[in-house]
Parts: sequence; structure tokens; C-alpha cells
Amino acid sequence: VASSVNEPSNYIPAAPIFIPEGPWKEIPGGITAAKGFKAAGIYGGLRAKGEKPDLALVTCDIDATAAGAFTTNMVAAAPVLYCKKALDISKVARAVLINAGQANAATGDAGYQDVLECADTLAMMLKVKREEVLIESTGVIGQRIKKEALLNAVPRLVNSLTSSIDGALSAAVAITTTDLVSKSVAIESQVGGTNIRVGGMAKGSGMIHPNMA
Amino acid sequence: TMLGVITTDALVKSDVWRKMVQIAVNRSFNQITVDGDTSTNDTVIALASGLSGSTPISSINCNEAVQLQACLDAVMQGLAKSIAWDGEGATCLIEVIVTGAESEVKAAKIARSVASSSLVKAAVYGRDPNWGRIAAAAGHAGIPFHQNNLHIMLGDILLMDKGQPLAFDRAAAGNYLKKAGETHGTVGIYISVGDGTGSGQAWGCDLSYDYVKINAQYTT
Repeated sequence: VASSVNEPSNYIPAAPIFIPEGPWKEIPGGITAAKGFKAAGIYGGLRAKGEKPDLALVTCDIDATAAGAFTTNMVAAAPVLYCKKALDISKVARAVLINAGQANAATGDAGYQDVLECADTLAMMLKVKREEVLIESTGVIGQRIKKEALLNAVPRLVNSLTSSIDGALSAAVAITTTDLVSKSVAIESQVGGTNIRVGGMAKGSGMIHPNMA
Repeated sequence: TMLGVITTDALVKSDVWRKMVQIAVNRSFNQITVDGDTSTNDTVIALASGLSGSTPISSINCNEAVQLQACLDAVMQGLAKSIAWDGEGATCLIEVIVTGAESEVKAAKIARSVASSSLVKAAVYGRDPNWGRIAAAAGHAGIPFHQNNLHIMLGDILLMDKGQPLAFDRAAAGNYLKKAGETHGTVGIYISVGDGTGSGQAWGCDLSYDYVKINAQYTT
């Protein structure tokens, strides 16, 4: 009775995660398990069908050391081109904005301008530099993102940010497309005698043969 | 398309973090395959806040870096395997482990060649313990090895040893595949190609009729 019909876990179940054995323990929390991170996933009206969440945001309270690996497909999507430039300019990042519904790939200059506008809007709201905002997109190739819907949803997305497990799970659901399950995991281990946490989320089901660099 | 976001509160220098992330990506997401199509959007972003209070990591060779690398590998491999498990139309995860190669890179390449073989994937869906398709897929990976050193196991059933096909229990091997398919479990394919120290893994899924259905209906 307490669960709302709009809870992300009501849309798709969580995947079984096959963590290899090692000197770590699996803990709840996904991408928000590590200190300093918040996340949110909401429905922003980007999907063609249904009301499953389709916008995710991950933020860090401080400048986070940032790294990226990207497709080596020569026809790279606009957000891929943007992120590579951003990480060339900046060694740190504060936010990752992800949309599902439209891949914004093979969309030319107009698609790239869409990415810049989304990054600028979020950077302004979070009071960070544009290059500290990274963008990922997934969905139908050849379609530009539904920019107006996305920009309208950004304030609600930012207000939904939380360091709770729910934030991580809703973000993990929001990035899915044809996935039947959401993928989220976190572990705790020791580095140099100090407890550290590593968390993550991913999506993917088809068009899967990554060669990222 | 596959997307990923990784977060940690370990403290690590930028250039070391970027190397570590690429190593982990190579050992995980770059070792999965569902359909052989590389997306335009594949992205992994990894952020390190440093808020755990751990010792700063400024060299990729120090003990702390080795420990963090292992954690990063584990998280990315866990997520990568889930993607392969959830492959469109899949009824099971295929895990290929190759040992005895000259290097990790060479072993990984052989493993991915087997995991991405349409014939191997279709055989697993057909619950057919087809060692010949596995051997062929290993052989066309572009990594030289002597076929008399080839050793293939399906689960714990030995199918080929020293390049020679064995009289294995076909019914048991077929049942192993059938059970994995019925439970959406894991099919393990273990291959050795020699005496080298290189080992590598790759993950894929079986190829079912549903894969075609899904992608005939999902336009791009």
C-alpha cells in the first residue's frame, strides 16, 4: 500500500548482478553509495510510449575527478562528441545528464546544438561550468532529443536529487530502453586500509558490441 | 547502445583514474557482445569524489591503485554481465573463459570471438553442444595458436582435448544447455589454447527468434 504506482521498480525489475568474488562486499546504493553523490530519475516526456522514467541525473557535491570511455564508431552521437571535448577541457565534472528515448545520433549540427543547450541549462541551474556537465543519450538513432520536454523537466529533475538508494534505482530505470531489467550495483572494499565504495549503473540490451576508448 | 556511470569516493589523480577506467572498460564492457553491432552512443563516465578519506593514488602501480583497479573491474564486470544476460531475446548468459594464451589481450580476443559467433550463439539456443563451432570461432579470432593445443569444456564436460574431439556425454551436455536456458542461467565455455599465462573473459548471450522480432519492430 505504501508503494506508489510511479515507483521506478514498478516499471522493470532489477537485474541479477554477477559480481566476481573478491575482497569486497556488495552493498545497497548503486551510484549513490559512494560519498558525495546524488541521483534522480524522472519521467520527462521523452519516450514515445509509456511513462517509465526517461531522464536521469547524477551529481557530485564537489569537483569529481572525471574519466570517460566512448564508442569508437566513426559515426558518433552528438553527446559523445560533446563529452570528449568536455573531458579534454576539464579534468573534473559535477554532473551527468542522461536521456532515454532519442539517441541524438546522426543528427548533424542541430543535434550538437541541442546537447550544448541542455548542458548550458543544467550548468546554470547547478551553478557549475558547462564542461563540468556531461551528457549521455540512448534511444532511437536519427532522432534529435525532445529538447523542450527535456529542458522543461530539468528543474524537477534537479529538485528530485537524493543521496538515497531510491535516487540510484530511479536513475538506473530512467536510462533503460529495450532493457527488461535495470542494472545497478555497489561494493565496499578497502584501499590502503580505508573503506571506499564503488557504485555503478548501466543500460544495454541490443546494439551491443562495445569498443570504447 | 550501452551506457554506464560509475562513481567512487576513492581519491585518485586524474591521469591515473583515466588509465584505470580504460583498463576496467577493456576487461568488462569491451568484452561483451549481444549482436555484433557497435553503437553510436556507447559511453561510460566514471567520477571519483575522493571523499572517503583514502590515501591519494598518484601512481597506477602502487598497492592502493591495484586494490582500486580490482574494485573497478568487479563493478564494471558485474554490470557488463548483466547487459549480456539481458541481451535482446536472450534465454541465457554465455561466459567464455580463455586461458593459456600469450597475453591477456590475446586471450580476451579469442574469448570475444567465441562469444560473438552467431553460430555458437544459435547452437546454445538450440541446446546443441557444438564443439566444432566453438573451435572454429576460437580459430578465426586472428590470434595464432596450434590447434593441437586446443581444449574445450562446456560447463564441466570436456568436449575436446589436445585438439582431439572426445566421446562426451551428448545428452548431459544438451541438458546443461537446456537447464541454463530454462532458468535464464549461465552457460560456461572454457577454452585453453596453450601454455601461456594470458587469460581473458568475454560474455554474450544466445541468439533466439525473439532477437529478430524485437529488432524488426524497433525502428531506427
